Amino acid sequence: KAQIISIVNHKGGVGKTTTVINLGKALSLLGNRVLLIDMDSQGNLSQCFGVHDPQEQVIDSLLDNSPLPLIEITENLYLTPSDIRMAYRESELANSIGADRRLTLKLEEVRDKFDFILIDCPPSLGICTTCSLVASNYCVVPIQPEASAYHGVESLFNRIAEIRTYINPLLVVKGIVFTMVHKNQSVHKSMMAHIRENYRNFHLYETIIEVSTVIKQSQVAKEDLFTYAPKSISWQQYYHLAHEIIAL
Amino acid sequence: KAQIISIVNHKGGVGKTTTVINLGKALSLLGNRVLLIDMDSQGNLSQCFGVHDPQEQVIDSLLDNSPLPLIEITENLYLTPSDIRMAYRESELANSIGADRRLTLKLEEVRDKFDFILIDCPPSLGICTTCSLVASNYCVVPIQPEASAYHGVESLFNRIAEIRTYINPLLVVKGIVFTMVHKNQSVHKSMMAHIRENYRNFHLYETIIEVSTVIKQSQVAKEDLFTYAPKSISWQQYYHLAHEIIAL
Ligand SMILES: Nc1ncnc2c1ncn2[C@@H]1O[C@H](COP(=O)(O)OP(=O)(O)OP(=O)(O)O)[C@@H](O)[C@H]1O
Ligand SMILES: Nc1ncnc2c1ncn2[C@@H]1O[C@H](COP(=O)(O)OP(=O)(O)OP(=O)(O)O)[C@@H](O)[C@H]1O
Ligand SMILES: [Mg+2]
Ligand SMILES: [Mg+2]
Repeated sequence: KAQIISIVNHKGGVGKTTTVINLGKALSLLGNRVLLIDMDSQGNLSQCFGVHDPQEQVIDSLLDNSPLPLIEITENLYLTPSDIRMAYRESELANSIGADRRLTLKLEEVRDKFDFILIDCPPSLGICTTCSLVASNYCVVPIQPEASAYHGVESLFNRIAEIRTYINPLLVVKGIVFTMVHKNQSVHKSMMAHIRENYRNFHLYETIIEVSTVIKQSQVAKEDLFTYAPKSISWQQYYHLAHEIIAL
Repeated sequence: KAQIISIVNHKGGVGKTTTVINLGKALSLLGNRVLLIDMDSQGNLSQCFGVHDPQEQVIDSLLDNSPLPLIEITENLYLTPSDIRMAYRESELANSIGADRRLTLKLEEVRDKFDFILIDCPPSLGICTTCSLVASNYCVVPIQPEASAYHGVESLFNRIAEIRTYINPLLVVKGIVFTMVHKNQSVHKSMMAHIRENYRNFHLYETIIEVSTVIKQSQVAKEDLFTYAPKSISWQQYYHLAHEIIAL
């Protein structure tokens, strides 16, 4: 039965979607059956796999109780898509009966088909992120070590603590991964040191995802890093991260 | 009476807050009285001016009809703050009577005190962004020319068109500004060309805000660019953008 992992951070543009794409690809290459869930009405995850204007998407399934759409990317890698249409039905979801449990129930229906289910969360602490965290065994937090991480990380962990208290006591923060890092930039070095100091109870992955043009290019090409640039340092970093995540 | 301008883009991490801080500072140095409104529950704008855990904030004012809190940053520059507390009352706002008009009414009370009111929008198309756009005469759209801009810009302009159709017919897209750009990166060059091609009806500012470490450092220092590094290229770019915005 699948491990369900939310990739979560309400700060915008810190590499959540990039992490879901490439961690998902790496896990699938290691022989796991992987499902990626696009819980962001921006639909970047879906777009990066070339899926546009999906007729069946996550929000329909959550509201109408229809089966989760599963689009085959490769034999071992599947996608449940979203697009902007989710934004138009999001308040309906927020006001629905048992709103925060709905994703949990839909994922239960498909868990035996997969080894890992990765959920791409939007940059907010609204209903989509809540559903994702409630449905998850684990969450992984990508952090870009800049000014907003200083206080933002605290708010995120408070929300996770609330979800554990009131709805999903089994939710565990599997780890923090530093993303979009320039290893020699003083801001990044001091912020990483600050976070390591203040979040010692949390596991900080050794792998650091560095800033790289190849990542930007792969997404314009609508390909994952392994397909686009298997020899790149960026692919190696995500592949290494996958090993770290499996190991623990 | 103040011109009210939303800095809007539902894509995360494209420099909205950075633009509000530094455009706001530039406008204030040019002799304008400027008010900055933090409509993002992440509260990055407020944090960057050293305002934490504000007892009075925007969400209280919108829900309780109390006066907008105005914190003096400098003689010509004021801030109406937010923090994560807004996230906890956001659904209350969404369900309130006349929700989308509430910011408009609060800003009406202070418009005669200022020449410009800049609104920092969150990375979403939810109630906070809707309130911001309904309250605005203009919006300025920062775009980082990467993969997500390809389709995301369309969704944003559709939402703006809806707001014009149903609630605020006077809302005008003042312009698009390219942000977080590496001028020599092929992805950025081709995406900028693509956007210029497909959005010819819109005004694209000449000023391009380039990637710069100084911007990251200034926010860790909790200072605007003029205070932190007045000789930097980044400050010059935002100062130049301010002139472009005033001129049109
Ligand atoms: N390590 C990296 N180096 C360079 N560019 C990166 C890196 N990681 C992500 N990017 C680029 O930065 C942008 C934001 O990344 P991404 O969309 O993965 O972040 P996100 O957290 O999912 O954003 P959002 O909060 O909007 O969902 C994308 O254009 C992506 O291609
Ligand atoms: N031109 C730039 N060069 C380098 N770093 C930048 C630049 N503009 C912004 N940044 C940094 O990138 C990060 C994201 O910027 P910012 O917070 O302004 O984006 P945003 O659109 O407001 O994000 P959100 O969607 O989360 O509100 C910040 O750490 C900021 O310091
Ligand atoms: Mg994303
Ligand atoms: Mg912001």
